[in-house]
Amino acid sequence: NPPKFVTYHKALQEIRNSLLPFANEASS
Amino acid sequence: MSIRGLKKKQPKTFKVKVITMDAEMEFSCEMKWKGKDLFDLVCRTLGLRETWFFGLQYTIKGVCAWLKMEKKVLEQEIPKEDPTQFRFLAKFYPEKVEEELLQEITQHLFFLQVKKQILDEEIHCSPEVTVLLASYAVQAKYGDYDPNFHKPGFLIQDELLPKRVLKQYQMTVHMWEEKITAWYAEHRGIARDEAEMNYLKIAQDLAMYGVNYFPIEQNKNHRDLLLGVDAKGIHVYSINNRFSPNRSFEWSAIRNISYSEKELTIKPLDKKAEVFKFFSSQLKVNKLILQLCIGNHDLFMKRRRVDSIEIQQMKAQAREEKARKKMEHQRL
Repeated sequence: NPPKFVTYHKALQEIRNSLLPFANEASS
Repeated sequence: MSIRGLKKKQPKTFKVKVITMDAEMEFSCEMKWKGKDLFDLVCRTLGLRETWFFGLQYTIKGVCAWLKMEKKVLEQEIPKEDPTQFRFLAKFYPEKVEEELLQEITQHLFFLQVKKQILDEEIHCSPEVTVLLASYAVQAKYGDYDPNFHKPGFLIQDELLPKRVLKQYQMTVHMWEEKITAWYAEHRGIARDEAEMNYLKIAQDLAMYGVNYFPIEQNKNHRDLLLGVDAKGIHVYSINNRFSPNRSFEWSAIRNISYSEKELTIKPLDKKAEVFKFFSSQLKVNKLILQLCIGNHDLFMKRRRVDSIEIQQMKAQAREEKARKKMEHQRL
């Protein structure tokens, strides 16, 4: 299911968290 | 009248190519035309009325310059090429996109220009913001998400994220597409112009948005610095930090800006405050800095005055148009 678009900052937080597991070591 | 006679009567012309963010146009210009004549013709062709944000840019000897309005085109130091090429770009940025950009064409040109700056990494943007921006760009391009129509791989040809962001993560093209599509699906019901405006509303909060940077040297200790000119004022940055200025002068707090050769002087309104002097690399760059300062200052003052009749009419038209579109969109 797509994430719920609640507020701008919450959206950014959700995207940040979802990207985190895939971050390269150098950039994490 | 003979053919010869007719030929004689035709004014001599020269060709120019104007490149906008999404089109190329060729014009025949009369030799006597001023910059304004060409600029007005381009704006009329585009149907653009909010002309004050834009200019015709060209590059000469590696330095960007803007065509002067009051001087003849051919008397300016433009590249000797046939046709002469100009880029039609936003030269000045609004302080608040949602209040100042009225026409759809103006919003669209800003959207395309800012999107390119973000993708080209001229404006720094965090990975999470780039994903959200990409989802609005997709909504603007493809309309509402429909899983039956927007099959996996539909975004493969689109440049949606800066290369720096792609390199930061171990994610395949399909994983990125999935991520962007999840957010794209959330924008259902948003029309193209709204999606582009949402994009701009997010982008305008980025630290580097709308800032023109110039390397400068301060005379005191010859430290390398950057001067930033934007809609709000003049900012001084360390060479390695374009995000937060060390010092800022709002337009309303500046009494005078002047230059002689390579030296530029900013005099604050407060006579007790220190006068800020610095050097740029070339006289040409100084002229450009001053041009941007004058233009941004004029717009800053204009925003704080009562709207002209023309702007009032444009705002009313924009409101009507928006309401009409919304109704049509809901009906559909």
